[in-house]
Amino acid sequence: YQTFEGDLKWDHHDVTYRILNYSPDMEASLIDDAFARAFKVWSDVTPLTFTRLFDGTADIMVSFGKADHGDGYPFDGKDGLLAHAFPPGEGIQGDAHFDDDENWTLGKGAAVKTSFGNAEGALCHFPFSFEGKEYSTCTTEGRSDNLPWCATTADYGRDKKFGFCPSELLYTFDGNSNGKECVFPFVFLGETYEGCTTEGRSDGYRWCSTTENFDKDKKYGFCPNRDTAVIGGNSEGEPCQFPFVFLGKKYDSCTSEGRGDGRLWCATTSDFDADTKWGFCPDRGYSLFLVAAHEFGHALGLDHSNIRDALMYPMYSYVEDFSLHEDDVEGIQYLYVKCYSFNSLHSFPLSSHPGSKTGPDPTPPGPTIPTPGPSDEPEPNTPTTTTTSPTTTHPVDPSQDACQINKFDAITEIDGDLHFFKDGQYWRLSSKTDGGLKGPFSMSERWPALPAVIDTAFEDLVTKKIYFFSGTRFWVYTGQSLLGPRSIDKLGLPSTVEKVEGALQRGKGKVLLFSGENYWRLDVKGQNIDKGYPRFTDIVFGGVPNDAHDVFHFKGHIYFCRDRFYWRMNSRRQVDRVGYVKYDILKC
Amino acid sequence: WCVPLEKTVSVTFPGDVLKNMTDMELAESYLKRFGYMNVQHRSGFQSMVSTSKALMRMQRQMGLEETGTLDKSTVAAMKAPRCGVPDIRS
Repeated sequence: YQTFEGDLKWDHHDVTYRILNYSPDMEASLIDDAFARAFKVWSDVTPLTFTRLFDGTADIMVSFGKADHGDGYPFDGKDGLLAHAFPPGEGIQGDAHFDDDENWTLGKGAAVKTSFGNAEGALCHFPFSFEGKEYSTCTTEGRSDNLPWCATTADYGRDKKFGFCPSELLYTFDGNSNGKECVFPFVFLGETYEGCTTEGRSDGYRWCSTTENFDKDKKYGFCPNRDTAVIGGNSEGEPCQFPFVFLGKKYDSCTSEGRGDGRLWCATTSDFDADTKWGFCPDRGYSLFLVAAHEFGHALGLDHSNIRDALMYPMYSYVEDFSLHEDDVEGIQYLYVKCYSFNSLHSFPLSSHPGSKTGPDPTPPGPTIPTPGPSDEPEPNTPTTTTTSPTTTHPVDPSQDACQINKFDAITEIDGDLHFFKDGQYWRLSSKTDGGLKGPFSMSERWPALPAVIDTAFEDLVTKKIYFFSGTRFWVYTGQSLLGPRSIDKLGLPSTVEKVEGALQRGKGKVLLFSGENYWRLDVKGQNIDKGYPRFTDIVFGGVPNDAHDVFHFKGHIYFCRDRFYWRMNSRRQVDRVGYVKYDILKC
Repeated sequence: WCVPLEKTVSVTFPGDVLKNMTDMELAESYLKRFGYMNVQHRSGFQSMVSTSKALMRMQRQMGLEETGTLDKSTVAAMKAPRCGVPDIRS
């Protein structure tokens, strides 16, 4: 998963939303329900609650629009772009827009909710049989009032359950007429109209007057789409006309002839060549629920995932029994579940007694008596024994000055102290005290199996095991016991990786491993790389060098080093400082 | 000798928002729209990466084989319905 730059998120958990308008494709209650279910996807796995507002400004304003709908990011007609949403914030931020040139359904073809009749608003059942004939769309057969209807069970003759399908003869939506039906003919700007029209509007929505004279009464509403209506083209809302003539040839069904994209279309008059009136044929459409759930993910702060099965993957695919992917859950919980927050992940208590692995410090609090001299090392403040370093280590060459080193082999935080490795030696810098830099110490005394030059190291925050990487091999120290060397491909890293140059603990049991311009997420417990990796470092950690040779955590910040310089990134993934390792960190 | 080949006619449909584009035009527009072409540097200056590199980034993001070329599966992915939010932040 990814979050937006700066981890944009709502600063409150009671998020509000408002539905500004409706699509003609589905009845309003179906749209309300789809949105409510889409929000529930996220509230089920977070402390977030979603409250619908009916007026005023909500955090998330939800609307349908076509093409250029006013935010500078136009839609592109049917298919292609389906919707977009803005990350959390004021104004347009947090809002979600749905392209109304799409055919919005529940994912499996027209979702036609009935009105009146005797089915209590049930959905149409397609196909249904009526007087020996099977129908896959609403029909006006059997009626003299021209109202489309459908059966809500498979067999009308047996069950006699039916309702009326959406039509402008039954109701309108939005507008200012409280859903009243169209009145035909009606007068608009002196012209008489016999059906819904897009005249007078730039957004392509079909409307009608709900009195016989719009010019006088100014009462109007938008026309719902019939399930048989074409989508897009230049005849939105009209039914296909079969047969129709196209380039001199007669067609009795929808065709993809004449189009390079293979999409099915039909003419809405009997002669396309003469009238050029057409539209795309109704299809399965896009699940408003699934697309809304994805967009609301953006509105809550999630960016696109590169895991194909994740909801936040950028492409649409229909799934019947939806459940949120663990990647989406991790992403949203990273933003909104406190124990999963970035800061808290890196605020594990730093032991004041490096090496203590036996639980809380059994000694009472109080001043410690420092003992001068290098023989205090490595545990100057504690008389307790350690499992990581039972042998006393000694500085091997006091003349070696860390301040003379421009580029360390590896830098990492172990037991709360920053360790600087270079050619078989290391220095320690306490993160808690201003005790300054200690060392150098011999790597071979404390970790005898390691080669002199290591590329990176990290301490698993859960098990306290320390992982060292050198070239394509790694070693794991648990106290003095050793595992390795093993090949890094045992961790799932590809054979093309020549070395691991940086490591960042990211939550319990997860570590990011950096190499070149890529990074992978290691599941330490499972000893494998998570799905969806590698990712490009500069995409997620914008503004840091692509070729950092050290990446590490220190005091709540992430550091990327190149040469003698570091780029410091805060918990909002903003580079807040660039400086010298030697002067700013080592205090040379 | 030969069966006459049926000529494929491509028609410009009135009101059609999507124009006929070559695959390369489609790719360039896609890579730009979804953030794969522009790279913002630390200085704030933006530069374009090569189409091949942008394609590789896109292929990686979409879980496709990273060929850096406009192969069939990449074109298909570019034509698939999707969210309008860019994949790569600037």
